[in-house]
Amino acid sequence: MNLFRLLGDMTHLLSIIVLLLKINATRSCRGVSLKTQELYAIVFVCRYLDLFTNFISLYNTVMKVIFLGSTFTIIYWMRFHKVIRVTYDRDQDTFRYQFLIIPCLLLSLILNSEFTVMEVLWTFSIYLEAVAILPQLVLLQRTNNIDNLTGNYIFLLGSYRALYILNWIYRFLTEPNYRQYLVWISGIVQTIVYIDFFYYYIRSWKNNEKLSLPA
Amino acid sequence: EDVDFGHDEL
Repeated sequence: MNLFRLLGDMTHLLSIIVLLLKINATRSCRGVSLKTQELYAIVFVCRYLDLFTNFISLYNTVMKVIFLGSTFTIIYWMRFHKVIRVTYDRDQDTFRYQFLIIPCLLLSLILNSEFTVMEVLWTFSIYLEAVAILPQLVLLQRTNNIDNLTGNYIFLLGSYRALYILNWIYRFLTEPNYRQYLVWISGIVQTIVYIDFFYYYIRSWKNNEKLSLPA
Repeated sequence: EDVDFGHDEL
């Protein structure tokens, strides 16, 4: 565990807390993509199957449970909470899951480090995480109504990815034989996905304007 | 072999 990894995980955790607080405090999930949240739920379930088979540390176990629990809480609120679900932008959040899930699944069947159920699902989760934010970004662009908290949520998620890249560089330099090419490439792709958003986020912050993405 | 690495990350 190095500082970049810890900061990355904490930023990831903070992003989810921001989203939970926003939805809970405003009783509204306007601007939040249920598709992205459900893709993250798939990512976490597929990746954390090893909760039952492979104990790494108490820290890892606790964080995994928090990520799973918080994501399912958000999905539950957006689908079933009698006040919150009414505020969901159902008609705008139309990105199709299969466009992301099927290519990632096929890729994980071809490109993996071991052809076992656990390993293929783990690899699938790595690929899917790289693109899971896309429905959220599309929704933002469509509604063009980005409140600060939703903007901060996405900014924190992007920051978490950038910190993970620093973590990999640090580990590569300090741990002998540390290599994980599939994770690195997916992680870099995932971070690139945020660059456009970062540009507009920082620009709006510098100009003290409300964040909006060009159509 | 990179199986052991990465699985210790979240």
